[in-house]
Amino acid sequence: DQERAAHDEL
Amino acid sequence: MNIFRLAGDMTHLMSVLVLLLKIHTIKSCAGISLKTQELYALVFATRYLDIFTDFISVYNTIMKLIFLGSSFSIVWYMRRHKLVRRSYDKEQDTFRHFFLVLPCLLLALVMNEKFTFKEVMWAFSLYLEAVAILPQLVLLQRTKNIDNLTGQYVFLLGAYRAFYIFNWIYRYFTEPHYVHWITWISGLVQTLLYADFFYYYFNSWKNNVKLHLPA
Repeated sequence: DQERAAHDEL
Repeated sequence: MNIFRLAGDMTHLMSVLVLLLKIHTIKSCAGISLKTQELYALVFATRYLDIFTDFISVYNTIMKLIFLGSSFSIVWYMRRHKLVRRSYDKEQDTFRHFFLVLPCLLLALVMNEKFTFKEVMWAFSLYLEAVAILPQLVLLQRTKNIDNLTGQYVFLLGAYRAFYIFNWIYRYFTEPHYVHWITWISGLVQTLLYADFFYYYFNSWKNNVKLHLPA
């Protein structure tokens, strides 16, 4: 399953 | 990273530096709402929980540390520093920020991208940031003459999220699967809350008169 994209914004 | 997001982060950084400059150099927090500063410290604390677990980039980590450090030190200054706290307008800064925190928490429990602690805290921090400026805007309406640094601080704080909206539009069109409704709606609401401040701020700048918000 697609690795949950960590929130990359501040 | 795109130019809109970089502009947004730099504007946000400048707003924090303007506030720290004001508090650290003239040892005054006149016109600044402690409630808003406490809400922002909570926003960063709940948003950056993953600062040591999910490494994104050096830039991302450094900026998170700056925002965490500055927001907590501003709260400390306004609460503990003997000179600064004397200029805090306790009687005027009466917004019950607890009534902002609770609804945001309840909403985050219902509306989140995934029902995990981190995601609920992420959603909570977005909802809370959208309304965190309210105590400050209320205080500005009660404060008769708003000094320049305070006006610039609020202006920069509003402008940074406006840049982020352009960043979200840009990323939506350039990155497949980039959809974050919670972030987008919270960011839009947040920016709209500044609309009337921007209007009066722009007019005071255009007519070269002191910034004054109607009660």
